[in-house]
Amino acid sequence: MFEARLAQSNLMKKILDAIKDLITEANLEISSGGISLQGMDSSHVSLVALLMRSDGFSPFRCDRNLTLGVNLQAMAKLMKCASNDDILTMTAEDNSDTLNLQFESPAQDKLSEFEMKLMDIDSEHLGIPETEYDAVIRMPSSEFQRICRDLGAGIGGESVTIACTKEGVKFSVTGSVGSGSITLKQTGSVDKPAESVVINMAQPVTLIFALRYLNSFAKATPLSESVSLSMSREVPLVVEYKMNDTGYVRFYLAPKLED
Amino acid sequence: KSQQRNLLSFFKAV
Repeated sequence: MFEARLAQSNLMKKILDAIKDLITEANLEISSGGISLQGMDSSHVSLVALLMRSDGFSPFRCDRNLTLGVNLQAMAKLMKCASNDDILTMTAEDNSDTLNLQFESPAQDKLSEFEMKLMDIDSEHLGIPETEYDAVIRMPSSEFQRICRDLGAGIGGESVTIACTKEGVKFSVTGSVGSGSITLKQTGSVDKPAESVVINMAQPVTLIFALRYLNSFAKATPLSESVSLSMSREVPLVVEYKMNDTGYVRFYLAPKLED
Repeated sequence: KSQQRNLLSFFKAV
């Protein structure tokens, strides 16, 4: 038996909206630690890793580990039937082929119950090695979203070069219209951590990435006020959105090679 | 032009 009660349906809506365009179906792995998910996009260039720790739910019950194969697009549509502040309760029996979703209004005067069919998903689980990154940049998530949008839509760029030095982080593109760059400097004051740009750097690093993936990752912006970019030469970029202290959505993106 | 790397060349299936 699995049961997880989330105070706000809104969080699950935001998570699904953040990942459903990149991966359309995935296995939700349920264990006593919480709910996790890992999935690659169809071209095997990027990977999503989700963790919702059990302490983010009240209650959370998992008698034995379960793998729930879910069509994320369908689940996102179903979640739209919940109001943002509805209490979400997910339940599944062991060996069940359905996941039950219950939405309860805060005043407890409306109860919606849905049964979602599960599917068998044959997915590869990838081992992600622990990495010491050359540079970790934390910035407001809205700023990251804005930069990705502007460099994509404004210049028509396909690839973005991200160069991190002590001075700051520079995003450059060359596109159909011309070329451009946006540089963010480290902010002096850290009074408001969510509004700061903080660079933790062991050595300068420059990498090239497909901009359209970064724009897709930015759909997770509503999940967190800040985002971190972790970069090392010759390894995938990690874009992480933390959900308070109860979990994260991480996106991994393979770099491009300069010819 | 730059060439897109595949994620599977970095992470192994477990």
